[in-house]
Amino acid sequence: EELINGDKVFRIHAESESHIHALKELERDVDSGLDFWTHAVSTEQPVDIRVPHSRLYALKDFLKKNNIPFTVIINNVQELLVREREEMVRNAE
Amino acid sequence: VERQTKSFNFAAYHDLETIYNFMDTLVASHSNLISKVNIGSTYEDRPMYVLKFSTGGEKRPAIWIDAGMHAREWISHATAVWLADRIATDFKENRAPVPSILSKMDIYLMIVANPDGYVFTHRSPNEFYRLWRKNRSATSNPKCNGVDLNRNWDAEFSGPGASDDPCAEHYRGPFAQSEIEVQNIADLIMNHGNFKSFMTLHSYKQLLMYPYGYSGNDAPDRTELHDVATQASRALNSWHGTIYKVGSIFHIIEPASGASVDWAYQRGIKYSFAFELRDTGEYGFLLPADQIVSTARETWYALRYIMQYVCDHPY
Repeated sequence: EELINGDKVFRIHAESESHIHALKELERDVDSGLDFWTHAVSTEQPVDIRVPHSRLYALKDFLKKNNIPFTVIINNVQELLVREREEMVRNAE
Repeated sequence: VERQTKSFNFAAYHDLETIYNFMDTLVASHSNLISKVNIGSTYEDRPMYVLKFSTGGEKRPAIWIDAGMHAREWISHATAVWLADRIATDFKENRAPVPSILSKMDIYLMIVANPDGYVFTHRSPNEFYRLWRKNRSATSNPKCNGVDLNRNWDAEFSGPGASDDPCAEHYRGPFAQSEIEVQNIADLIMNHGNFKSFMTLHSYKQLLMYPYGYSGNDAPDRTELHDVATQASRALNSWHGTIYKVGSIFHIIEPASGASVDWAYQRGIKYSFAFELRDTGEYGFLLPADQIVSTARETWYALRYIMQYVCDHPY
């Protein structure tokens, strides 16, 4: 079972073209393990990324280094998944 | 085994088998109105079904609605299940405007446009991947399966907002309509030849969108499409006050080439819209099941407005 305990979802607010450029570069790195739920397109649209626990510090460092503001909108994705699966089991019963 | 749609739990997420069983039950309960059309098979050889709501006639003007093209967007499948039941019961109980719409047009509703991906999102415990988006076809990279079905249509394929990397979430595939799931839907629509509206249900944050996705240029019918979408979003808002943003795919979500709505519009289906249903904030792709029915109902108000408009504005 793939456990994603500790995965968070970041909402990133690009404020300049250089932020967008940096986020696009990040997205191109397929080894990063990041799951882009929305993509870096403009300063008007936030970018949501599911971040594996093992990548949290690397991403935070990256964002801080590039001065890109972000918030955490889901603290632990696995918790939501567990809740959802419990409900599925109850419904199946 | 006695089966009844009225005992079906619409406030729950269900696996593919349960949804397919529900479709059979619905068809059996409304055999004068609904038929189940098998439009082909998926990459992993699962059948693909469309519910056809029709009061008769050959190749009448028709409305297309699909859900679940992105596997993890479970609220879209669940909404489509509820919609199927609602259309059937509104017709049966002669509740406006469904009977008058169906007296002139057919409705095709596809509840699960990406069955392989949907099954994959339910697999457990060994292959659990609830947040899978694409289908499951093999790609040029043996480590990365799957093509994003909403980047695979023959609409400026390989343009902006799609990736040529099989490992990317929005991998477009090797060529336009390389994916059997997309080809099956495209074949049905082209062979029919008389679709007047094409609507696709997705989920993330509340948006109602129209072409184009591949370009920031205005579509020729942009003004009318914007007005229709604005009115539809007001109808939707009347239920819970949910606020939708309205605009072109390119401008209000992101550039997206190879998208189904652009494909439909480019083939003359003027009233082409994409919905991003409520599924946001704390719950990306994990909307609590107790919000399914309210989401479905508000979506129905928007769809109903658009269907009525399409019916009243033949072209």
